[in-house]
Amino acid sequence: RPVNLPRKEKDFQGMLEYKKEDELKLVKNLILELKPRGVAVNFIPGLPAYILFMCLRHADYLNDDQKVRTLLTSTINSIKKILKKRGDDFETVSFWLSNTCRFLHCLKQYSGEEAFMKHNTPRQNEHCLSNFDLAEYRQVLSDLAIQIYQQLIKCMENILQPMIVSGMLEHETIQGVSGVKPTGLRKRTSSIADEGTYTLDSILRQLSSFHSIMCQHGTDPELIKQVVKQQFYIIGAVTLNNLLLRKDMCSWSKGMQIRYNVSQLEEWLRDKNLMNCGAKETLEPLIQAAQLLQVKKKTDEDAEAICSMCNALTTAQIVKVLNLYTPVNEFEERVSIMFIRTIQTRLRDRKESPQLLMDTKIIYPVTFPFNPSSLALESIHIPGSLNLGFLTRV
Amino acid sequence: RPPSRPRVLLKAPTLAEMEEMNIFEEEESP
Repeated sequence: RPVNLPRKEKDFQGMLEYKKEDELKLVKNLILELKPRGVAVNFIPGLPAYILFMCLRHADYLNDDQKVRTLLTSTINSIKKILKKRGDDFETVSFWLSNTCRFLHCLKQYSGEEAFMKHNTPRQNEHCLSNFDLAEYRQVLSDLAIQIYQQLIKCMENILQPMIVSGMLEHETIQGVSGVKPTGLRKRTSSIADEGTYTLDSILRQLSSFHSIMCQHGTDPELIKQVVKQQFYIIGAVTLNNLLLRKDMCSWSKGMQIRYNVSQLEEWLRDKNLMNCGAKETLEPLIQAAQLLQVKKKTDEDAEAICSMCNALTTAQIVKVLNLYTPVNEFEERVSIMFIRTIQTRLRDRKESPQLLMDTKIIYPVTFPFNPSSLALESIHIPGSLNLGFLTRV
Repeated sequence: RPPSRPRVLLKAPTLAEMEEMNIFEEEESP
């Protein structure tokens, strides 16, 4: 009786053979019907991308340009299709963003172009594509990755948006600071039913959840940094815009609360080792608005200090905060019209837009820095649960 | 080591053009 001895890894060449008629089954099982949760938790990050690339390598090895083309088209169209269907699910979008990037990195790492081979092992160099130059397809994949990134940002924004005003402005964690409520102000009724239930802690927990999902999916660290920067921009912009529209948010004690909240966000960045991703800098307008609520606003010296401090705020924003500023106790007073005029005169020569509100829809341009993998393709096993028994390891 | 033979550049359609080649057409039609 023949003994079914498993082949040794060194005997494999890191390719997966498939029949042309199985291509649809491949993208169906691997992309359209895959449940990201199970895959992300149990298997190596980027496994679908590696499997697709190993199939592509086999088509390249056969020198079958039609097979290469149709596999790439089916892959890209399937990813677009799943994102159309589940585009509002952060996990799905994050999963396909990281896999699309990994697929793109593989196309570079194994392209045979020296610039992308610097970190390859000799064995990895043997696995470079041998017949086709897929540079144009890399461009298409990069365009796809940009689309998925924008979808991820929208998805994240939809989840975060309802928490921001409540967690950053309304909810008070510093006990006894505000003391007396500003006189003559009604408590603003909430437009979102459960708005009042969100706290800064809800925001921090949500940020951690986004972060842990992306890490689990093996998202490139450089890409995570860009997502976090965008998250912080949205938090800062939405908070500042609401502050600029609400008198009850423009008091000394709110300034204190905002500064505390910002320090907690910074602490979160430090905890995740993300201090250098540019996220903190996006909060600068909000930080300055909070400081503006707290500094003295009386003398010419105060005016000078404010003008040099608030360089991330527009004149319209500075003047608005000063106009809205509302004392909450007898030790504070309203800002005089004369003082506001002094500020306006001092800032007259600033070249800037008359913009009051920040544009919360801005998305920073994304880049996908090349991130080669040390994983040996020949060592990759295909778990039975993926239902890809029709692929043969070569 | 990269092979000495030059690779053949595969011309790619754009992302939008690719969508036209809907591989799922048959499956989706009633």
